[in-house]
Amino acid sequence: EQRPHIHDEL
Amino acid sequence: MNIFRLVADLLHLASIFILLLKIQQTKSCAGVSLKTQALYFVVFVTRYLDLFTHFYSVYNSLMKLFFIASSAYIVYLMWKPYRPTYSASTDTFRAEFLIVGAALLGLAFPDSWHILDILWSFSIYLEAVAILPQLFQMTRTGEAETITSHYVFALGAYRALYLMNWIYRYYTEGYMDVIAWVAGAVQTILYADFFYIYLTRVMRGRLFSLP
Repeated sequence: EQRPHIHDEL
Repeated sequence: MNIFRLVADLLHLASIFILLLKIQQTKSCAGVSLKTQALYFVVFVTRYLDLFTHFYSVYNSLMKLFFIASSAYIVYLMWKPYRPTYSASTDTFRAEFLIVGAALLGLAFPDSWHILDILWSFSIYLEAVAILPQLFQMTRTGEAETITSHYVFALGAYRALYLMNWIYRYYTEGYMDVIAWVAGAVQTILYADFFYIYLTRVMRGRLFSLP
């Protein structure tokens, strides 16, 4: 299953 | 984390406290765009859904919760208790166009086709232009209270530091995020005129007034 990308910035 | 990003985030935090101080001190939200504030609330809610799916750090989670809660609180203050002081007649920028535009961009250029990434992209595009109703209102009235211009300056400085953060991260980690970069650059450019007037007038102790 596709996972959302990681966005570490606010 | 690097110094640019940390200071940027702290300036973002400071901008919100400045705005709350302005409302509390003057007992008025005159000159503050409710549309811009409502757009920021939408930005934070749609971007920070990953609070439920991914843990980064305590700092990250606390900041996200603060941005969502404070933007909701500001919208509430302007909507209810301070409603009589709200300058609705000059807050006339058509914010719905910004929402539709950001939604179309989010669907056309999403970070991925996952629903969270579509919403994240939408929030990035929307944040880039969310200050426009505020800047438009200041242009319409021709001036702003000093504390309101400090608020906008802190927001603009936060964006400018994010650009430096990205340059730093690119060279130190090879970090790339084209969507955030392009939207962030557009967002910072929108402040260019404001920065000029702020630095030449407000810093010299005069009102933010257009020449």
